[in-house]
Amino acid sequence: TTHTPNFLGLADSFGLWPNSDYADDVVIGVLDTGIWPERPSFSDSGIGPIPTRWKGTCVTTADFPSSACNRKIIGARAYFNGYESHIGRLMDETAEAKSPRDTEGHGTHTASTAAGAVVANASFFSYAQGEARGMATKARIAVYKICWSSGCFDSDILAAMDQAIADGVDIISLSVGAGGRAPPYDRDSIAIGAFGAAQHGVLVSASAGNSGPNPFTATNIAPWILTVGASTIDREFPADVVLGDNRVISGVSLYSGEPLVDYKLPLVHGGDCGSRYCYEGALQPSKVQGKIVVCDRGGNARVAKGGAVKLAGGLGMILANTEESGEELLADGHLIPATEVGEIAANQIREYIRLSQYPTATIVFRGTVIGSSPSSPRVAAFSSRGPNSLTPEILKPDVIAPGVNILAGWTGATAPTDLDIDPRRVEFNIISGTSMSCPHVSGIAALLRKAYPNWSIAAIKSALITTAYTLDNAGKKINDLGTGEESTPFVHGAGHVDPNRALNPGLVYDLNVNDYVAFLCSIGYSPRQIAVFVGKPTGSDICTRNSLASPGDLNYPSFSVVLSSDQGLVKYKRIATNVGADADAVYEVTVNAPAGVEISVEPRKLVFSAENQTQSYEVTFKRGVGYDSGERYGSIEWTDGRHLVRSPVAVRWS
Amino acid sequence: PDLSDRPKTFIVHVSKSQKPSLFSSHRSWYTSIIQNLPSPHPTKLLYTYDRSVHGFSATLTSSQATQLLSHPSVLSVTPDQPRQLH
Repeated sequence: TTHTPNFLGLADSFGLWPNSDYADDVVIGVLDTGIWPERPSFSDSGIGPIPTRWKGTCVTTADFPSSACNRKIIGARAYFNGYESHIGRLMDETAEAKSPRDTEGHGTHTASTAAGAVVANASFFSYAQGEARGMATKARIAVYKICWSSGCFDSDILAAMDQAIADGVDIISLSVGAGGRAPPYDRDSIAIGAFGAAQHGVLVSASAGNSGPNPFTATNIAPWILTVGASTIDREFPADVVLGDNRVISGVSLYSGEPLVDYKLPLVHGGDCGSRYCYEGALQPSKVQGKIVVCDRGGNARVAKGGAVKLAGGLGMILANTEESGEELLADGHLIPATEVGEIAANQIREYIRLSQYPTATIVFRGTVIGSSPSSPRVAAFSSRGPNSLTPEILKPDVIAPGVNILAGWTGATAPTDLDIDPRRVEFNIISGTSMSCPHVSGIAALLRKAYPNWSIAAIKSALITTAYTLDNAGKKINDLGTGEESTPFVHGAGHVDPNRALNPGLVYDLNVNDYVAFLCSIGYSPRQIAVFVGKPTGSDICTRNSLASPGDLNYPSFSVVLSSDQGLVKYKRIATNVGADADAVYEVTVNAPAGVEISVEPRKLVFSAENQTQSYEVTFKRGVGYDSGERYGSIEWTDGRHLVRSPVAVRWS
Repeated sequence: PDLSDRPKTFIVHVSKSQKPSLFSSHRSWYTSIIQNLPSPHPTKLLYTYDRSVHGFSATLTSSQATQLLSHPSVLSVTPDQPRQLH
């Protein structure tokens, strides 16, 4: 990726990169659409021999020769038995080869984001130009292709996870999941497989989903998974609409072809020409020819709208957001001169068309602009959100990370727009999704794994969560593009990841597999249900031996509390482990209680006299005067003067 | 054939440690389990799992999947679900 390392504060001279040796020898298993190994992001220049502990291998097929693997790509396999069982045998291997080769692009993008090598002068048609780097440039990549043209099936995902654990990966990066709503843990193969990974010390970092801005949409939300939402960075690709009355309206685009004529063109709305969403074949050429067409967002792929306008004889396209996507702007490499505008601007343009006798417009493309955007990060409208639909006492997503307009490697098989009429092939593409934020965090987790080989996966998660930040680069609370309002912990979790601070978190909230079993007991799972996770019979006393008073008592680095008229008081316990450099450390608490909720912490001081020593405390959340509806937010912060260990607090009235 | 009960993929979670010693491998045990199911349709073992989960996936009819639930070592049987790229 270009620029996101800089936005994340990663540098060669200090912090997590040099202190982790760029995750040298750490292996990230990327479960995705495969890889295009010839991309320069997968060069193994300057990387040492394959770690001797590695047990994986690269399969060899006609389109994936042994030379596809090197000291960077150290494993590559493909899983399609489940896929073939659903869709029938893959007969035409020219269309979809049974190999790890990525013919879609998504897997090449995520793998290069997590662990791509340094590539000079990367760009997408000169957009986002710069030095591209993955988060963990020396980490090794093991590719497990689990997604095919018609989907990714649980049976293949589990087979890949099984093999990844056997091969010896350290991190599994999984930008895949349910759409819309999370299945119950014991019916969710990703949750069950990730539990198995946790039993083997493998951290699963997963995308929260793209079903925002509706609440209760976060997926991959088991507490042993690191769940990642998506946010913007301080880079934009402005492409402004200039209306006939000379109003200038901001938009974004990655269009790179011939410019529009240097005078304004007639402007029409797709809804007046046969299709408000501009479906291919639905626009009437007689009404579109030679004009710029406004197409409402939704219904079909954003880039497909430009393709439809082009086929109908239109010369330009304005992608107009609706209430659903609000002010979220995703830059696309359109096939014709086109730009996307936010909902407010879109309404202005629609009104201009309605009220003008001869509406006209043009589009001015201004390239790449860094640092001047209104504020960043902002949470993407599409990023799936909490509250946690399965266990409201566990806050999800955990963190947010860059996932909007991310440049990274791309397949040589498919156009950047994925349109058949697009003949272009690119080394890098710019796309958006929680799929893009997830591998950022997977790579950062790999850096922490290298820096602290003895830390548990829960400690790595805790370091990322308690050091996340919630203020944007203008010093204001992170904004939510889904609402236009301040974001909340139900939207951004603990906040935006801060890799350098995660290197030195001071305290961590540790957990082991028995704690997760206790969690399953606390949500009422039977011994038989729990046996599915642990893979062996569990006696009827399993929940006597592993107990929590409530799921909120799981030693999680964040707090999610449900208060009601029946339950006006909730108590949670936590155990903090001193992982700071000083054996002797005294931490004092600061409570930021939301209005209407009383929070007390006991004790208010934690005194440590040894490294890895633990101290416990109890938090009481009490309904205050006037609180009888809605959601409230605060935080609990421990500091020794050098470290700030921050846990978000989200309270919901039920 | 009863189209409402045509074969689908199921993921079968098994208590791994209960493998009878007469089977040399878990794979042979799992194969035996599904081969002993009543068979209007042939069954097919797709994968065996040993680390992420314990068990196997197989192509079965719904009635065969239901039958499996009465096997003493089977913990759970769930239909194979499609997921999506995010």
